[in-house]
Amino acid sequence: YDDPPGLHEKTEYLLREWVNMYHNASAGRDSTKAFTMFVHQMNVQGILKTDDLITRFFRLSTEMCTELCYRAFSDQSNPSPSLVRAKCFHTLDAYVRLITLLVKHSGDANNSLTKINLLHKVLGIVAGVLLRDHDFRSTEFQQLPYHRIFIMLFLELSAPEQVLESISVQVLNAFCNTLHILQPSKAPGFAYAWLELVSHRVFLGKMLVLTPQQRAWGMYAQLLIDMFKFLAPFLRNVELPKQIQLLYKGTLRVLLVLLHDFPEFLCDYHYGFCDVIPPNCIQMRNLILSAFPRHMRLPDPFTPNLKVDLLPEITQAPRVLTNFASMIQPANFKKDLDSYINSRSPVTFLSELRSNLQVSNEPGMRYNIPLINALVLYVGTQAISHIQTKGQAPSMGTITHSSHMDIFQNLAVDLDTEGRYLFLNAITNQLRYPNSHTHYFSCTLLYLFAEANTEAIQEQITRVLLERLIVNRPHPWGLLVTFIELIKNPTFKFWNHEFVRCAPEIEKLFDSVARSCM
Amino acid sequence: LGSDLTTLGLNLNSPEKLYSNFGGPWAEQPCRPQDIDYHVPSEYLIN
Amino acid sequence: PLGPVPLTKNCFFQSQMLEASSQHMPHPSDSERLRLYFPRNLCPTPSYYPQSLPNCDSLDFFQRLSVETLFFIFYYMEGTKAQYLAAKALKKQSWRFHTEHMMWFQRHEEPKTINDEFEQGTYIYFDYEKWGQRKKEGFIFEYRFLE
Repeated sequence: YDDPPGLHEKTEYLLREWVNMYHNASAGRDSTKAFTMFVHQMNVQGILKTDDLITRFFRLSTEMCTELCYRAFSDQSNPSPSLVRAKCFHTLDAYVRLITLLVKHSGDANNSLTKINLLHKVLGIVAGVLLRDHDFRSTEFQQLPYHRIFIMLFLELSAPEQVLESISVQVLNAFCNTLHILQPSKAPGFAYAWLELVSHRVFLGKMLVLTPQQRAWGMYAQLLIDMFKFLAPFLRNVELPKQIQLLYKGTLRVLLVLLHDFPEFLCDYHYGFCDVIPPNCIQMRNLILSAFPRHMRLPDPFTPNLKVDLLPEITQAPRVLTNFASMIQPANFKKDLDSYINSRSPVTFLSELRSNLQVSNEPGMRYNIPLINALVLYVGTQAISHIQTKGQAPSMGTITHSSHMDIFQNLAVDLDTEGRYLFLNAITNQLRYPNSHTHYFSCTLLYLFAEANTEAIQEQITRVLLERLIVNRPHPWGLLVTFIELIKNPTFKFWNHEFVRCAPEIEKLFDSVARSCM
Repeated sequence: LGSDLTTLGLNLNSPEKLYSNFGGPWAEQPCRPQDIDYHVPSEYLIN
Repeated sequence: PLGPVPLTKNCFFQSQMLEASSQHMPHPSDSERLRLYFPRNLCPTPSYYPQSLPNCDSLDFFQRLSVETLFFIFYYMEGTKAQYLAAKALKKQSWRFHTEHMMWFQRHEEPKTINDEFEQGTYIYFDYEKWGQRKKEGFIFEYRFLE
């Protein structure tokens, strides 16, 4: 870094000075008196002269603070973890206060740009020191100092003060950027602290409640997707070593808080989440799909003669804040798709469809799952608007004999077991609370069952529903309603199928569900 | 089959929001009032 | 029907790093200000002890606490929601906080003098140094020190 000679010593001197001033009783309220004097010292030492020197000062200070913590961890004379923590926090909290005051007082009071630029700089420096430390120390890496710096800095910058409230969205943005850079896939040694930060009660409140017009929801969704992406390979194999199990269970807790407090958030971003959650991670996906708007009262799925298509919300399209249409690539495939939907041409579209979805011959990895998800939702939403332009509503009668249903039936017949499983999952992921997507895809799944030309397809549809029903709660309303319809409605001749009796416990399970329905 | 999510220490039937007392991803209990930092009037910071 | 997918080398590295950091998990106190008097090093009590009292973060819960308890919470759990709720509960019982003495006062009888600046009379106050309630006669409570 070719630091100018003497800078390291100056920084160490200043940091030591500041820590003493911060803890001195005369520091004044929020250390403002101490800060006024200290800034003078920084000026005398020339630290604030150039942007480069300020950057070096923060990097050296961060390194010194973390170095002090590593020494405290290895200091055998300090066996008690709370004493080690107190020692680390003695310096870290002072350092955080210095950063906070520099951010608050940089530029004039209403010049938020200088404040935010300085915050981005400092967060970037701390993140850089963390990543280098993470790579250098590998399994010796310790998250504590970085976790403390980030959370205390966030809490200090969340104080109810005018100057901070005027930059609160930018502060959130800066922290989300930093957390995205430090996502678990990039710094697995920091993953536990990362989830603590992302799910801290003040952070949740700021991101999901206090920021107007839900402007931080998209940033928060991105952070959850970062976590799902990290967990995905491990969850995909249902092979959870203890350390992964710990992180998975922590993530479930956070999702439960979101389901309870912010179901609309999960409703809006369910698509993006289900795109990255592995298809076999049933319960976590069910948790997300079970969310429904708080104002909505869901009829009991077991209500006899429940008339789903008479529910007021059943014709309303849910908000889906992911641009799934843009995920249908390449462009000429999307062009052919649109053309087929509109005019059933090119005729070759259906016969080539499977090859567009297949990416390898590796069992278990043959298909482009996000593409299948996007295709299903895109074709389905096109079908719904097509039906609605005819002044009708989706039903078993109105969804048939259409280019959209051609595509779905082709997929049901033409795909192999793996591909059809992913296709049926994409449909079943839309079975949520009463809305037009739930209704359309519920009818589609039942229609595919009724029109299937082989029993294998009907069995697979049953399996896809069943594997989501036998896991622990919660279960999405649309999933229950669809399954009950399948086993209740004689049109589907469900009970005639061999696979219903393929094993005693399966038969018992169907009977128990049937009894709850009747 | 997943796990019983009602045993994770969250009161899922609470009429109140959970997040303001959320103890974190590994906490078996919600935060107690003495665990939650609060911006109290500065005169209260006597120590 | 997806079957397992072999983990990549990077996944093994990630799992290894995670395993190492699971040895020093974040502690709840890492996200809280340093507690001078009540560090949160939870001593595990038998599970049949009440682990968290229902409704314990509500004002009416605090209003049922004794005055001594409220003073204890106010002086020993500073900067927390507990201190904030204890102060509210004390005010509900007509205690008033003197911001210079940093003590709580309660009128013992109607003050002899009241004007725009102050009131004077006999008060009960809680002395946190000697830890007890005391009576003070002829005390002048200047309103500028009323919180």
